[in-house]
Amino acid sequence: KRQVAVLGLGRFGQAVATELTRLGHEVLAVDSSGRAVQEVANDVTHSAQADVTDADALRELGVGDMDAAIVAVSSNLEASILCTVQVQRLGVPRIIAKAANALHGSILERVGANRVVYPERETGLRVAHSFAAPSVRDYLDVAPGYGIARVPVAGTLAGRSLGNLDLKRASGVTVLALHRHERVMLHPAPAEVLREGDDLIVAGLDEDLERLPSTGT
Amino acid sequence: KRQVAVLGLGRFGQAVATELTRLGHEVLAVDSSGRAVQEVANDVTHSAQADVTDADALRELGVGDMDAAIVAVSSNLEASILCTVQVQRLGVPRIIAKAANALHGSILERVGANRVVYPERETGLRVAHSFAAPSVRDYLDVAPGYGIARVPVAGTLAGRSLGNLDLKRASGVTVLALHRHERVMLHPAPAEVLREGDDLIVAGLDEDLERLPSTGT
Ligand SMILES: Nc1ncnc2c1ncn2[C@@H]1O[C@H](COP(=O)(O)OP(=O)(O)OP(=O)(O)O)[C@@H](O)[C@H]1O
Ligand SMILES: Nc1ncnc2c1ncn2[C@@H]1O[C@H](COP(=O)(O)OP(=O)(O)OP(=O)(O)O)[C@@H](O)[C@H]1O
Repeated sequence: KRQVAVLGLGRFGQAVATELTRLGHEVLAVDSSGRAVQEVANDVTHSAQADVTDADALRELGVGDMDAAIVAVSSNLEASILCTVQVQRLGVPRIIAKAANALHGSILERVGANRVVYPERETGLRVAHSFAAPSVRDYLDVAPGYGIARVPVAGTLAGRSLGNLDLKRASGVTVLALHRHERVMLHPAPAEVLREGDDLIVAGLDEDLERLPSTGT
Repeated sequence: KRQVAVLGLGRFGQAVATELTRLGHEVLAVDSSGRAVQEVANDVTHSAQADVTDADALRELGVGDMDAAIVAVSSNLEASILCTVQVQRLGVPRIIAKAANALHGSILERVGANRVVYPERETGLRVAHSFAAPSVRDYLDVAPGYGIARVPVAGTLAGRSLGNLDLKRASGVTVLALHRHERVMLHPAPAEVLREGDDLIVAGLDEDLERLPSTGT
């Protein structure tokens, strides 16, 4: 389990901080807005109100001893860059930073961010991929033109067995796993009968994912 | 191939519009800002400058004949809601809308959005999952506590065969696919020797993904 500082608690920072805590890590969540801090206080390990560009404040909060920091301020470029610089100077080994655009992101990489995320752009790309295949609810790209998708089972897919559906022959996609309630079956058997509410995890070319039988949603 | 209207060309809308075009769909990209329209003009099928809350403008642009619309304005709640209402009234069968928060999203669902996306929150959740497992560069959640991840091959993983690595025994994760340059091998053979630059696609419990051998990045 890691000690992580999440600096900035907008929608992105708040989601990272609370989810990391749920996953069992020790999370320090910081924001200059008291309201933002209050909103997450019950869902993170520690929370504090402070200016994340202030080196003294960061040092006092123990950010220098953390395994990682997530700089989650992005609409204020100066604050985002300053914060990243301070965190890097404190010796934090891993820094993930949110960027507003490619130029901002390249600057963050130069001043110490090991990884830069672009929430709006990355989500836009995913929506384009899952949109094109209406049965797809989520998407992980593996290679250009090839991906893994989550297909909710509903409508015409429910009640049919995997062997009978034969997605590989019908659409060219391979079924990797079946998710039913909290259970995950890897390489499910052809005899398995699909039920409404199941999720199929499949792999295939983008154009094959598009040709999956519509689940009528 | 579908006809899609992307209404609003911020970072999210711009990414959706250009990626959908790259995937071969017919895309109409609309924004009230001339500069935003100019920025995508060469990367989409059609682009137009208009107020996306204006029913007449939408009708004239032929939005009513489209297969789907993506409402990509979110910081202006009123514009986002009005636009969704107008698009739904024009009879567009599928509407995806970006929301600023859960309340905004529930309103959009009530006025016609079939699917609502939360870019900052969704990316925050993904970062939390891939952060927790430092070898993971991308993540698709399959079930609570279980996911599919992309692991770049570098450092200590390179030069070893899958059979020799035996990730299933060492970390409890299952290798689903190997991505090398533009090729994707599903269920790669144990004899396959990993090379720097490969991507492994693996499935496993979140805590097992965290225990994957570090690739030294
Ligand atoms: N210097 C600072 N010190 C501490 N917190 C800050 C500082 N500057 C901004 N913040 C906080 O960072 C959070 C995120 O700010 P940001 O400007 O990135 O908003 P945003 O882009 O709308 O975020 P998101 O897209 O994640 O919702 C806000 O809650 C804000 O109060
Ligand atoms: N009524 C409108 N008609 C047309 N375009 C609009 C209208 N209102 C806003 N827009 C455009 O929508 C785009 C996205 O606006 P939004 O307010 O969602 O910004 P944003 O939240 O920063 O977007 P993103 O997060 O995707 O970068 C902007 O380019 C803006 O010009």
